[in-house]
Parts: sequence; C-alpha cells; structure tokens
Amino acid sequence: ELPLVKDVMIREVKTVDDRASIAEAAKLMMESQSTHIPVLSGDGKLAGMVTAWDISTAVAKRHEELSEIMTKKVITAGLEEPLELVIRKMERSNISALPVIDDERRVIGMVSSDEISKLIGKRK
Amino acid sequence: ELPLVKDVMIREVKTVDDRASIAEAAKLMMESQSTHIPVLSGDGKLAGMVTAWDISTAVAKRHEELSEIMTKKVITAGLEEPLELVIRKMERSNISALPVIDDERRVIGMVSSDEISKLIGKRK
Ligand SMILES: C[S@@+](CC[C@H](N)C(=O)[O-])C[C@H]1O[C@@H](n2cnc3c(N)ncnc32)[C@H](O)[C@@H]1O
Ligand SMILES: C[S@@+](CC[C@H](N)C(=O)[O-])C[C@H]1O[C@@H](n2cnc3c(N)ncnc32)[C@H](O)[C@@H]1O
Repeated sequence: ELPLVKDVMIREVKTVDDRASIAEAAKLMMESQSTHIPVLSGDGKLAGMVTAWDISTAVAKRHEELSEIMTKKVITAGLEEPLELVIRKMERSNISALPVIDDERRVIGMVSSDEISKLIGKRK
Repeated sequence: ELPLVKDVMIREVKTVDDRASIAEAAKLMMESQSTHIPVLSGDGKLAGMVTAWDISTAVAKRHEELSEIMTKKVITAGLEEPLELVIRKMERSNISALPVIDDERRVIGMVSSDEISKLIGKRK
C-alpha cells in the first residue's frame, strides 16, 4: 500500500511573489536547484506555478513578464492524499511536481516525480 | 522485481546539435514539451545535456552560448540496466532524466523520473 503525500513531500519549498520578474524566478530556480516554483499573491496564497520549462519557453517566445509565463490553474495535492491519485494527476497533465496546499491555499510542501521514483528504489 | 531501462524509456527523443543556439534549444523544448534535450556532436554522438533548468540558469546569469550552459559529463543509462541503478544515479546527482545510449554513444531513448513514477501507479 502506497504512502500519502505528506510522507514523500519536500517541506522546504522556495516560492516567488507574483510581482517578481522572470529573472528573479530564474535566479531562485538556480539557487535552489529546483525546477518548480509556486507563485504567491500578496496575501501569501498560491496564485500560480512557474517552472524551468516556462522560463525556457519565455526564451523561445521572448516573453518579458512572469505573469505572462506562469500557469494560473495550478494542479495541487493535499497532505492526506494517496500517491496513486497524485501520479494520475501528473500523468494526465504531463507535469512533474504538485505544490501541497492547506485549506487556506498556503504552500506547505511540494511532491514530485523525483521523490516518488525514489520510493520504488527503497521498496526493493 | 523491477523492469529494465528498455521497458520504461521513451523512444522518441528530441536532440539538438552542439552548434545550435540557446534559443533553438528553448524552441525545441517548448515544442516537445520535454525538459531534457541530449546535445549531439557532428558525428551524431552524445556530447552533452541541456535542460530547462540550464536555460533558466542562462536567463539568471545572462549566458549566450549553448556550449556555456550545457552539461558535458552526461550521466547515461543502458538498455539492459536495472531501474534500481538508474534511480540511484538520479538521486545521487539530483537529476530527473538520463539519455539511453548504445555502445557508439548514440541516443536511443530517455528514461525519466516521470516514467518511473508511473510504474508505481500501475503496480497498485
Ligand atoms: C506540460 S509540462 C511539461 C514539462 C514538465 N513535466 C513540467 O512539469 O514542467 C510544462 C507546463 O506544466 C506546467 N505545470 C507544471 N506543474 C504544474 C502544476 N502542478 N499545476 C499546473 N501546471 C503545472 C508548467 O507551468 C508548464 O507550463
Ligand atoms: C542538478 S539538476 C536539478 C534539476 C532537475 N532535477 C534536472 O534534472 O534538470 C540540473 C542540472 O543537472 C544537469 N543534468 C540533468 N540531467 C543530466 C544527466 N543525465 N547527466 C548529467 N547532467 C544532467 C542539467 O544539465 C542541469 O545543469
């Protein structure tokens, strides 16, 4: 039986403000060696997701604004969610990480395919 | 018992020439919706890896050349390699995908944590 989101999620998640620039998001991604950065609005709640792929696309399309390139309809996970559900969400939308949010839409963690595949390694 | 690399790898892999520009690599990444692009030298052999994360870092550091940002020491996998080994390589270097190469260093596939985590979904 598979664990829940809270058992494999990463708890130290870097986030960026929705008024930040693409360059600031890129710098944060470089420093944290991660590829998925949740974007928060002024009240600290989840407003979007920006990934290394989005910044790459910005290079291809010559976009200038973070709000132009971030994804606003974020697919998220809950602490108690079974991993089978998370995996299905990732597969359906071809995404590699989901921010974990509480009922107030604050980001409390991140669950990624990197973390999930380490599980397979451990169970053998 | 876990499958081998050849059982989960993706066979249609987009690659880029080592004389291409960062913008060309970014365009390919956008069109293929992938995040890891093997870089090939003139003879069609694996010369490096460029990822959305590298392009993102180029934005942060204002780099201009693909050769400046690509990783030259690529961590690869073989067709017959057990997945446990692949997972350990990914974990050790914090990378999410490995190109699969033959004995001539030609890229024949890609194995990623996205594909591996789908396995867990299927086994339940
Ligand atoms: C289709 S995926 C392909 C690349 C890779 N699998 C990834 O997750 O970035 C790229 C797009 O998915 C979006 N994305 C990534 N994670 C997301 C999530 N949890 N919810 C909504 N969109 C997400 C990104 O903003 C980006 O525009
Ligand atoms: C430390 S990882 C962190 C982000 C994410 N896990 C990824 O794989 O891109 C980012 C760096 O790893 C490098 N990288 C990714 N896959 C690689 C591979 N198979 N072999 C060597 N380096 C790789 C990229 O070129 C990039 O510079």
